[in-house]
Amino acid sequence: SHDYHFGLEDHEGISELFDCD
Amino acid sequence: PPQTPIRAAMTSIQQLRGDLTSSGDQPSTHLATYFKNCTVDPTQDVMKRLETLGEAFSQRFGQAVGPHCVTLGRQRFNLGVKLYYKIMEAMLKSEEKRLSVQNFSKLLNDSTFHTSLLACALEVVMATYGESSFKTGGYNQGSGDAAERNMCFPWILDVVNLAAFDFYKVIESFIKADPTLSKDIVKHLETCENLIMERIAWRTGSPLFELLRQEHEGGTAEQVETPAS
Repeated sequence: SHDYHFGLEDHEGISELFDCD
Repeated sequence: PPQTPIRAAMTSIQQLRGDLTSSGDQPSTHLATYFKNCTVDPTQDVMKRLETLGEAFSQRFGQAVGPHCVTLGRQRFNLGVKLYYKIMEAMLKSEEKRLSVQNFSKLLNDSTFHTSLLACALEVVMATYGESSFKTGGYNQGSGDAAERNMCFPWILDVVNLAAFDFYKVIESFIKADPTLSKDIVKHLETCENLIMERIAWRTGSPLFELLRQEHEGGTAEQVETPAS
């Protein structure tokens, strides 16, 4: 519904972004 | 009736408040279960952090708008807390599905994660109320009233003492976790994202430089350029 470009891959989530995987 | 800027703003506010009506100002049963499943239960730290940041936010809101508006700041903060819990739960459900784990102890005990998520929720609330709107022609350079200029992004980062680079990490996951966000709010967050990427993350003291240094020492990155380059 909006034009935001999602750049994260499927294997990347909030856990990886905060180095908690 | 024809859409006007005022009507659009009122609709956005009603939608935000409506979406959060069923969300409590405490963690839901489901979210509380995620907390309890942690090796170290983060509940007390979460509550303490909200208490401290709630006080800081209300005071700074009052300073920006006027002393009589501290209560209004508290109302904005409380709405932000509801959104923070709602998005956190959605993110954890998504991570549970993706990773097939239920123990998020490390993430849920990471103060930077909580502060980033809360800051993003507060930015969404303030943008919905037009209190963090960017003026055409650049940020913090508009001709709006003092309150608008004062509370424009990255004002919130200063209030909660958060590095822009850490705020950046949460934006995409936040948008993914809340499909009900309006186009205007998504656009607002995208503008914040671009500002961080283009300018704020490169300021002196940014944690980005330490990360680049570590990458370089690991021998995997190319020569790191200076900030000026």
